[in-house]
Amino acid sequence: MNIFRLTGDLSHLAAIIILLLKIWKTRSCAGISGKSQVLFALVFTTRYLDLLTSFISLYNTTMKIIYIGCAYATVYLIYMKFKATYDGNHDTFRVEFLVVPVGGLAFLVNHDFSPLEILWTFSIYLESVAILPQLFMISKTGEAETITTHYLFFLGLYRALYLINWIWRFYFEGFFDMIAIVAGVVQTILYCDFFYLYVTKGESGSNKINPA
Amino acid sequence: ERSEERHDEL
Repeated sequence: MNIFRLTGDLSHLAAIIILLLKIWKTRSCAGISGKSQVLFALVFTTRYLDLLTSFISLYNTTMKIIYIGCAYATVYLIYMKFKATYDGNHDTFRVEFLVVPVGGLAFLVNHDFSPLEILWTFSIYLESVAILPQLFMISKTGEAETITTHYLFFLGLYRALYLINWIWRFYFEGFFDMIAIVAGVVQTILYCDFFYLYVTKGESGSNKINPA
Repeated sequence: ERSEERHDEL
């Protein structure tokens, strides 16, 4: 464990908690893409099946359980409890255009052709594009609430910190995982446009960003 | 070919 990975995990946890609390406190999921949240729940489910097969550390197990729990709680709030506030008309990204190619790629490019490893690979590829429905929805509505932009900032920051973690681990441990690194680079690049808006709009204090 | 090294990251 290094400071970049720890900060990355905490940033990820912060994003997940921020979103869950925002929906819970405002009792509304307006402006939130339910599709992205379903994809994240799928990412955690397929990646953390090793909870049943191997124990790495208390930290690892605890965080996985928190991530999975919060992901499903968020999906529940969006599609069940606060269903009336779900903005289905703007959450129209065709997720099958993500899941199918990612599923195929996971079969073609992986470290080991075993069920757990293919599911892990699927999860890594899917996570890199899972935010697209959310970014698409924001571009359609033309605005995002401030709290939603903080959620996206921490979510984007987490994988950027993981990229530094992988540089650190390669240099100090000789460890590197090409699949995770390539997917992580793609994932972080998808946030660049948002990061630019977040920083520039954040300074002007306007409470909504208007992506191009 | 990677060993059965587990994924230790989240």
